[in-house]
Amino acid sequence: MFEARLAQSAILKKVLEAVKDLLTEATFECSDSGIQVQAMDNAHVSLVSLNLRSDGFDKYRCDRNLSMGMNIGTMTKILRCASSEDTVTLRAVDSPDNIIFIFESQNKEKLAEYEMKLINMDLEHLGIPETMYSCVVKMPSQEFARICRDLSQFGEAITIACSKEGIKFSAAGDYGNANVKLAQTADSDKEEEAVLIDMQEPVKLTFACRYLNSFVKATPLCAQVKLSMSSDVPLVCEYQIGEIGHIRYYLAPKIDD
Amino acid sequence: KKKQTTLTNFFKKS
Repeated sequence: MFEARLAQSAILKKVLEAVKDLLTEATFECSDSGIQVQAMDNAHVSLVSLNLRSDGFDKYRCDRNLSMGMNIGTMTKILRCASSEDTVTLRAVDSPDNIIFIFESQNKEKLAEYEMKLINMDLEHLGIPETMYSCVVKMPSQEFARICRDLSQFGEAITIACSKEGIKFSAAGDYGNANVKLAQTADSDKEEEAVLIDMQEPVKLTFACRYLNSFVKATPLCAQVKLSMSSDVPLVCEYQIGEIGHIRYYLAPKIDD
Repeated sequence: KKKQTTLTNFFKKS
């Protein structure tokens, strides 16, 4: 028996919105410690790594480890049927063919159940080595989303250059070019508005806008985003999910041909 | 001109 309950479906709704552009299907691995998803987009350029800890749920029970293949489009449609304040419960038997989503309104007067067929999927894990990154930047997630959106108008790729002084985003295209520089905040009263740079060595990397613009769909999950970069390795873009876990996106860089 | 790499260039399948 697997059962996981969240007092408010809002978190799960936001998680689905944050992955639906990149993934068509994904395996949800459920164990005693929580729910994990690791899945690449079809082109194998980006990877979503989602971790929801069991202690972050209001109720969590997982008698046997389960790998449930889910269609992300269908799951997104189902979550859109829940109000943000509804309690959501995921339920499956051992060796399940289906998963049930149960939404209960706050006043307990409405109870909705949606059953979704699971799909058989080959599990393909990527071993991601522990990496010490040359630059780790924490910045407001809305600012990052804004910069990605603005610079996408100028080119297909954004170059991120990070040094002690700050972080510079730039894009160049047929019609012109653009760049946005953010300095490290001196002393920000509000943690959420801070730009913090932890730099060992300066880095300069180029990434496709299309993926960055999918990652920023996670913005409603967290006020800050963490970007970890080293030369010639994939970017890690991380959003904390309240007290329950995190979503990390990995993105392969563009390199000189 | 830059070329898009894939994650399998960096991470091993396990």
